Amino acid sequence: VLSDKLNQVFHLLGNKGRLTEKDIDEALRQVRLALLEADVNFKVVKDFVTRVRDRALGANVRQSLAPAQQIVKIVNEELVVVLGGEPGRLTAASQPPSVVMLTGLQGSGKTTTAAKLARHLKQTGQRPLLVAADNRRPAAIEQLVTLGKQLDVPVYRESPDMPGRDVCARARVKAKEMAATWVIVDTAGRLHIDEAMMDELVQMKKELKPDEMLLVVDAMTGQDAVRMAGEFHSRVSLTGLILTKMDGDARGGAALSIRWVSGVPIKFIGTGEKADAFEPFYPDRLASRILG
Amino acid sequence: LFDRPAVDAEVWDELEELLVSADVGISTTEKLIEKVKKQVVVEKIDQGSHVRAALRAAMVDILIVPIREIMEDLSPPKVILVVGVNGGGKTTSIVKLAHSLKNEGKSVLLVAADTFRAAAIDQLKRLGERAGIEIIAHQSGADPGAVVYDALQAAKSRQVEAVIIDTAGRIHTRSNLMEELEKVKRVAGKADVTAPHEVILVLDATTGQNGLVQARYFTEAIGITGIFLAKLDGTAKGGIVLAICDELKIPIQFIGVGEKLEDMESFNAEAFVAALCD
Ligand SMILES: Nc1nc2c(ncn2[C@@H]2O[C@H](COP(=O)(O)OP(=O)(O)OP(=O)(O)O)[C@@H](O)[C@H]2O)c(=O)[nH]1
Ligand SMILES: Nc1nc2c(ncn2[C@@H]2O[C@H](COP(=O)(O)OP(=O)(O)OP(=O)(O)O)[C@@H](O)[C@H]2O)c(=O)[nH]1
Ligand SMILES: [Mg+2]
Ligand SMILES: [Mg+2]
Repeated sequence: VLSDKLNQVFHLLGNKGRLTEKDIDEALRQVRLALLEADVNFKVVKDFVTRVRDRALGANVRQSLAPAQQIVKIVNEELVVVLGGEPGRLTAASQPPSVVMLTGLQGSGKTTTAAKLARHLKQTGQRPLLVAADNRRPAAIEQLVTLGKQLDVPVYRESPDMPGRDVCARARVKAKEMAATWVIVDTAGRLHIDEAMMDELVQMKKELKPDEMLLVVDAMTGQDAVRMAGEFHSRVSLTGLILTKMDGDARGGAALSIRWVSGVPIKFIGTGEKADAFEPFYPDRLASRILG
Repeated sequence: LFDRPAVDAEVWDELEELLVSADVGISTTEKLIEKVKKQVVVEKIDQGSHVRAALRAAMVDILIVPIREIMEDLSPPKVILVVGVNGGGKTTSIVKLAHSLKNEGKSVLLVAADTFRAAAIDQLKRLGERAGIEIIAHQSGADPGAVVYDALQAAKSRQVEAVIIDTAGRIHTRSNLMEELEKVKRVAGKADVTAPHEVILVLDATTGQNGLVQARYFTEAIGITGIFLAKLDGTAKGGIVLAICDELKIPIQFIGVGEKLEDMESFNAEAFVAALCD
């Protein structure tokens, strides 16, 4: 735990009344290690620790009676400031239906999350419609149809011969037909470096003009999170992030990195495989998790 | 990077950034840098390019893990259990592996033992159909152990050469799910006391430091004989396998480089290290 490591550092440095800048840097080394172990991006860690250093020196931690605690407090506060966003709030359209589109790498949890979002909206009195726009992965449509049945939420689907873009083109009409107030679109997993697939995503977005474009990210994602999210953001302007598989023990540093570099807010987290394993995002909780 | 003639402090900083950014992890990175630093002194290395070569050799050293003795004169089927956390690429990788065995002239049977996730059986059946590979499945919600037992009996009676078992994705910290896996392993052992002959952990190449934790837990629960590193066709480098090989000595056997049937390669340490350092 970071506070223990910092206490160890200051203990070894001895009680000499006032710590030097060098002593503070020794403590910051531990902060850096903790963040790297938590999968925070290498460059983000550098900038973040510089920010903490400035505050630590400015706050005169050198004269503090409890320097370890003060540094942990500063790190925690700075993490919360960076992570803070719009927890759990989806931007609705001025006129229904509002549209949410999910995208992300293969296996990140989009299809499962689409169902979770549908359940969440239904619970708040909305009428969601799920749209199966992944015609690539075998049985992806069936997966969403099954989940929709379990929740008693309608799923609009076509045969897998129909490209995702055409499914999206018909989705709004379907929504109006069914008086749906929210449309949640599940898309195929794709690589940010796959030109054809990223093009499809851009086309689908043009077709649907979604109110929310959410990137679904696995909490265990490592250093590549920044590049990946940056690529998606530059192509389709993300409005939010959903961090999945938070029921595991991955520290989730990728979320901090993505937020730091792209500014995209984290909106929800997935905490299990069932449809109710879904929560609004709380920055202070992720902050203490990242700190380990 | 590395083309400067002198070996100065900047070289080590750049090395650290390269490795950490590839998900090697700070601890394994420091270990590798210490090793190369010693070499620089002992061998009086003064060229950046030579430092790079020394680093690559040190990394290959970690990755080349002896594959444990595979008893060759066992009666068929060879039973391969495939496990891993949710969404890592198990189902897709299994069909790739089956396809490759089929191309070697082996008879293969796949077992749909993920009876939990929506459309998991459907997905494996469709992939199997495309690849011309037979799937043994029960209905959704069935006991995974029962499906495995049935499949192994069928494989024995038909003298099938390889059986690959697809299991549900699971978070390694959920002890009830890990116990379910231990039970599946025991059931395989009931059908054939030497089974499973291989237990493959499918790891997503985008995974960060948690990949090492996953490998530890799965090894602890059922023992892992090899790793299939999937999704290496993305931009993530998969460096966490260095930490896994270093600590647990589990060989990386295959890599997944795409979503198609043929997108699988045998792991080559030199090629992997060259791509990582690129
Ligand atoms: N434990 C846990 N598992 C999750 C969570 N979210 C999704 N999963 C599981 O992760 C796996 C992948 O989920 P999918 O919804 O199929 O992922 P996807 O992004 O749609 O995958 P592709 O369509 O292939 O790109 C499944 O086994 C899900 O049950 C979560 O929050 N916690
Ligand atoms: N680009 C790429 N995608 C892959 C690779 N391997 C698997 N995938 C994709 O990753 C997604 C998840 O693959 P699955 O085979 O369903 O993963 P799984 O581990 O069986 O998932 P669960 O059973 O839900 O835990 C699918 O969209 C696959 O097509 C790979 O090597 N490269
Ligand atoms: Mg999906
Ligand atoms: Mg699967």
